[in-house]
Amino acid sequence: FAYFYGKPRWVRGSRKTPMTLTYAFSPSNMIDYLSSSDIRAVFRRAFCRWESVIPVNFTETGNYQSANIRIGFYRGDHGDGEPFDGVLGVLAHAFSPENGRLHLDAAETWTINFKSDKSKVAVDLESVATHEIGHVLGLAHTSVKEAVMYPSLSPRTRKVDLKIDDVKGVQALYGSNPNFKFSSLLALENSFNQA
Amino acid sequence: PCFPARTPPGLSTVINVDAHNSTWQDFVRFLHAGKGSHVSGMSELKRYFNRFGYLPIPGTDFNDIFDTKFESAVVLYQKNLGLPVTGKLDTDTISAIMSPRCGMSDDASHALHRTRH
Repeated sequence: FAYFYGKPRWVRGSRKTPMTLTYAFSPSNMIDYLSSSDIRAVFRRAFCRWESVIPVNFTETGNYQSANIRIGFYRGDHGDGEPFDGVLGVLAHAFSPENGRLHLDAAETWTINFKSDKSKVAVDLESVATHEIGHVLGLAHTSVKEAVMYPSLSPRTRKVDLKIDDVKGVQALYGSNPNFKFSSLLALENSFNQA
Repeated sequence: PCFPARTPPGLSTVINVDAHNSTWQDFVRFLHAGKGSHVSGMSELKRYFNRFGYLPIPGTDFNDIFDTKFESAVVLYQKNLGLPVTGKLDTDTISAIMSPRCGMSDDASHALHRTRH
């Protein structure tokens, strides 16, 4: 795992209570072929994965402007100096702490279900959301291919489960969720490797 | 009676539309290029490497020569992405380059790190 220069992280409230970060979706920059409830459910699951390993709570809010993490789908040059490039190429980007912007390329064929979406260029929204939330929390790209924070993702590929590399990286920034057990993650990875 | 013209099955035309990534698909032509080679358009690949944190911006425009600096960038890219380190644009490397990816730089010091205003 790797961090951004200066190892930035979110700092909120006291260290004794779990930190709460709010997130919201742009009211004007969304895609219309996936329902709002499906997109919200995908991000809820993606946030839950990180929430399960660190003492941070993620709560959705309707107030986009004041949310800590602001999510939107944008096309081409969208004003942050990092224009999107159309189908495939760059899929998404996010800013390091404590900026909170998480942008997805609206030109991609985002999918939540490969069984119903037969497009060759379909990209799994949940995989990319999970990766970008890692950046929002302060993780940079890793060289571990299996990890969520690996920089590339092929179309029609799903990679949503945090690997030991992801977990160790984020826990070094925020500490461990008291309910998280490394042994269960190790067992899961071992069973996957054996299979 | 007149019937609509029908195309015999043997004469039907099948058009295969390649819906794949057009952004970096063209980089396949650099496959097997190595140090010292000069391939037209390699400056685009150098811009890619610059964008993702492997090459600094030169004083002048990027050229089309596979030079020592570019070789070092390829080696660093291969190490960072867990690829076999050859310093050449082999199949694994070109395939990784053409893969869709996150827009954040692989050089953490060049990432989108801005304070919130």
